[in-house]
Amino acid sequence: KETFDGHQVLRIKAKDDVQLSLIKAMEDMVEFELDFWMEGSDVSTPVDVRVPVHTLQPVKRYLDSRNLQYSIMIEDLQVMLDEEQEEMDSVARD
Amino acid sequence: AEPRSTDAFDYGRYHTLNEIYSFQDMLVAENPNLVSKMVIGQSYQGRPLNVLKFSTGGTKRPAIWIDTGIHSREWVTQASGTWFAKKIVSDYGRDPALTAILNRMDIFLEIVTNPDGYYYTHNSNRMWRKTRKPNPGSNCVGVDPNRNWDAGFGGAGASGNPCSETYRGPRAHSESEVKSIVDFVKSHGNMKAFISIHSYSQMLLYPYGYTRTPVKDQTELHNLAKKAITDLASLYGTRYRYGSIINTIYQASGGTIDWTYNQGIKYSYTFELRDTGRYGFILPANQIIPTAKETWLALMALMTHTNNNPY
Repeated sequence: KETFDGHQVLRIKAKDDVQLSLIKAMEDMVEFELDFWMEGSDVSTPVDVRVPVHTLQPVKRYLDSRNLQYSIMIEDLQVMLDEEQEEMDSVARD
Repeated sequence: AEPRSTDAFDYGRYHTLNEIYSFQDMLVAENPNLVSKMVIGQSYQGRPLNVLKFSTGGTKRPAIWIDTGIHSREWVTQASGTWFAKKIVSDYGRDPALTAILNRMDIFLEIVTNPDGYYYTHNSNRMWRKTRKPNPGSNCVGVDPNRNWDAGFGGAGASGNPCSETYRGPRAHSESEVKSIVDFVKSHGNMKAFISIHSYSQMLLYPYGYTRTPVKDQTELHNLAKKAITDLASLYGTRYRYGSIINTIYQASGGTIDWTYNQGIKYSYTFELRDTGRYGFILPANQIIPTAKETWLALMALMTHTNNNPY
């Protein structure tokens, strides 16, 4: 079973269309291994993207160097998945 | 410990594929005069594509289609679909609005629209979204079943890279999970509403996603969407955005409801359920029933309008 230890989901907010296109360009950067959870069509819609732990630093460098504002929506995805699985297991036990 | 009846089924937790299949069979067995199960095809890995039909008689009556789980990781949608199925049988004969709908129309509900993907999320990769068919010439598996429809197929808003989460597939309707619905809708020929349910981001969307050209029924669809999300918000205050796909969320080609609208199914909508990003696809199970209940109010608005405005 695939695990996601240390994977983070970042919420990126573009200030303008130039920044939006910089974010969209990330879709083609296969080396980042990004999983876009929510994409935005304009600056009013944030972009949520799951980033594997081993590409977190280069991704954050890319964002910082282009002054792209982001927040960490999910700090460690595996922690949430473990909670979800634990709940399913406990209900099944009951 | 399988529940002995759909009354004992726990709608407030996430269930495995087999548990949902068992639920469907129990619901049919408990309501033989209202519910039947149709198998409209098979997934790539050979799993049945089950559709529950809710009907009070007639043949080829005007009908409403609802599907959940086309993107397998969006677990709150399959869970809500299960709750909707029970709600329909519980309310028929009690709720005048639903009874009026079912006295004239049929409802088709496909709860697990991507069973291979859903099984895979439970056993291998919780983040899986696509189908599970291998792509020749690539190490990457799966096609995005919401980019595989013959509506703007191949245009901007989908990827040609098999490793992308929005890979459109080698050609339109290449995925059996999609083709089975296409064939069913065409053979039925009397669908009047088509509602495909996703998560997350709390939006109610109507065509188009592949072009900025407004649909000819834009005004009616927009006003109906507003009424639906107002009803939804009346329960817990959950705020939705609404509008056309391309103007509200992003450009997407090969999308489900663009194809259904182009087939003449005027009331074509996509939901994006809870939440707005605190949990995303990992929505806690304690939000399943509230999400299903508020969404049901919006579904009733869409279905009542469809029933009251025959075309």
